[in-house]
Formats: sequence, C-alpha cells, structure tokens
Amino acid sequence: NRMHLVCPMNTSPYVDPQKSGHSIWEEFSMSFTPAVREVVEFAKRIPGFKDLSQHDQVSLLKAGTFEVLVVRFTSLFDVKERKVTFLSGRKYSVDALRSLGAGDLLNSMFDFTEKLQALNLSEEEMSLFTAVVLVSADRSGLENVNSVEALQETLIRALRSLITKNHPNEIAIFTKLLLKLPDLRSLNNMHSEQLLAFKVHP
Amino acid sequence: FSDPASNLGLEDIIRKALMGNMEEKQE
Repeated sequence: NRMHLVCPMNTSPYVDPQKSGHSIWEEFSMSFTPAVREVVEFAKRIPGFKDLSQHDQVSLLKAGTFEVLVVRFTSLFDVKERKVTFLSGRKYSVDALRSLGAGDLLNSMFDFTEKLQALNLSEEEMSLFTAVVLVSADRSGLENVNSVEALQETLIRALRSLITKNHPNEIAIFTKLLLKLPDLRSLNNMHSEQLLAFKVHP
Repeated sequence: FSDPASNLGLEDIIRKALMGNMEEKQE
C-alpha cells in the first residue's frame, strides 16, 4: 500500500489513491520497460555478447540492468541543484523526495553520480565502461563463467587502452572507474531491498 | 526469498527484447 513512487523511472512520485495496485503496477511497468529494452539493445551491440549462451545473456541482463541504468541515467540527478528529473521531465528536490519516503539510496545515487561525472568521460568511454558493468563474470546463475570472464577481460583491456589513449597523464581514471563497480553493486543491493519492500504484484 | 528482478517482470522483458520481439511479431 505504498503511496509514493520515488524512483525517477516513473512519471511522478505521486500515486493516485483511487487507482488499484494493479493499474499502478501496469503504469510503472510501462514506464521502465523502454529503458530496459534499451539496455538489451545496448548489450546486443557489445562485440561478443551475442556469442554467449542465451541463458548467460539473460542472467547478465537480469543482474546488471539496474546498474547499467544508473550509469546511463546519471543525467537525471542534478548534483548541483540536488534535484531528480522524473520521466515526465519534472524535477523534484531531494527534500521533497525524502518527505515522500526516499531513503539512503537517494543520497547514495547522488554520491555516485557526482563522482562519475567528475571523471568527465567521453561518450565512448562511458559506453565501454557500461559494457564492463554489464559483463561481470561473478554474477550469480551463469552457466559458462569462463566465456563471460574472457569477454569481461577483453572489455576491461579495451577500456584501459581507451582511457590511456585519451588521458595519458591520468591513468588513475581507469582505477577510479574500476572502483565504481563495487559502488554500483552496493546501489544494486540497496535498490533490491527497496523492491522487496515494495510489493509490486497486487 | 523473493527475486526482485523476477518481481519486476524483468526476465520477461529481457527475453522478449533479446529475441527481437518474436512473440509480438507472431501475434
């Protein structure tokens, strides 16, 4: 019976109390489905991803979609103004969202966004980093860990090479990026806890 | 234990998108 949806993958955090749980869920699902499809399309364009077994493709996407979305949608978090843009384009302040029930996850999202934006990555670097986020051999349920690991290593090498080429005097950027991976895991875990608390099925 | 990704229906969306929406085409 949650009354507010503080995830920016909604058009608004406010829920019409007249609506049934089912229709609220349907609307939420329709809101985030295009973003998930975009993540799948992105994954399909990663060289080597389609060569993995379908089971492992699904497992990686199930486990990593949230983390990919966090990286892709850092622009929704205005660090300076401390505001979050929802799908409708309307911005809500952190204070407003806190009063609606947003917890530590929101602050952690801002911290992550601030640190990632500070690295000033190009679109190509961001894209390759996102591929590294998705192709992680330590996700649960993988049937062919070696294949995923081999692809992961290829992608990490490519990212390192790109960062070295673009920032010859700032190789620390590569290390900082790799250190973002556990941060994303932590955000993913916090998000999962929120989802478990949120009974999505009416 | 409840799987958040399954709760969201993520797996279904992912499978359909991976298959190139074959199910939708058949419909």
